[in-house]
Amino acid sequence: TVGAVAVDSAGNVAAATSTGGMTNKNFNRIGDTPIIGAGTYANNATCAVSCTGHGEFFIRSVVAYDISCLIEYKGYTLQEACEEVVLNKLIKIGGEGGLIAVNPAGDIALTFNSEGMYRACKRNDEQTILGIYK
Amino acid sequence: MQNIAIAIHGGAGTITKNTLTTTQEIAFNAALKQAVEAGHRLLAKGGTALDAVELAVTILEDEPLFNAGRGSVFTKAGKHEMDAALMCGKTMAAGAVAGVRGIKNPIKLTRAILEKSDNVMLSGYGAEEFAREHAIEFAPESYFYDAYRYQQWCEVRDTNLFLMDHTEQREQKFG
Repeated sequence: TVGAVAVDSAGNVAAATSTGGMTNKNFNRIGDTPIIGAGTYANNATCAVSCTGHGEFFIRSVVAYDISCLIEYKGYTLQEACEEVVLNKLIKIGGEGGLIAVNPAGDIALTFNSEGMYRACKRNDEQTILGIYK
Repeated sequence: MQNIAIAIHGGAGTITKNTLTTTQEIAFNAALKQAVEAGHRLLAKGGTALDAVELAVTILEDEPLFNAGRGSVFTKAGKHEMDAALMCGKTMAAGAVAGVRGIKNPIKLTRAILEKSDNVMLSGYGAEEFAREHAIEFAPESYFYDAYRYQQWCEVRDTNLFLMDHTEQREQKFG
């Protein structure tokens, strides 16, 4: 799975996710990627999120929208919301994976509970950050 | 001044120092850098977030290292089925596809659905028909073939197991 989130110079956010699914998947199984709110979500009032991992768990937890809700209704920061969902809620049900998120202020969160996640980000004129391992 | 920012991912899983060679690590980092910096350049020129995420994901879809687009894994039937989604935070408009085959860049199809359809999510043959009507590029099966992905599939195709992105094939799964 691959994905991207961004905020532009007008303060608008967007999210995109694309995947080939899981090796040996059967019965036209689909994961969280194309389900708006589960694997992909964007809202200028809160954040933009793109997920990767074991899709069934992300669907059950409505991960991307859940993060948006924690920001909107509970006043969490972007980082707090991502950690609550990925490092607490998902782990409790055995959901492995992670996500990337950005908010209209330009904050970025790269949160995962697996051993690694291929990731990169760049803000303003700052140096590009690349990461693979935990 | 408004901050501009972009983040990308190329999948998660059991990725450790032991599972990647130095050469592979360099290749992954180069592909990630290319995608994130292309998206950032677009934002720096005043481009929209929607255009930036579509561009970054298109670049990642074209890279066989990642499980999407050209690098998509094999299904039980030995085919490639892809899913994708795109959402705009300003308008809350969204486009999504599930289970499409032969589409070179599924993310471009989601953009067409977002902009030219009253629907949010299309699947299978219908989504492919919509793609043809909107001149979305298709690619032959050979475009999606990758020897490493094929080997991954061969190891599990006679079982009911399925594997996540970048999942290390641990022996106990096949006992």
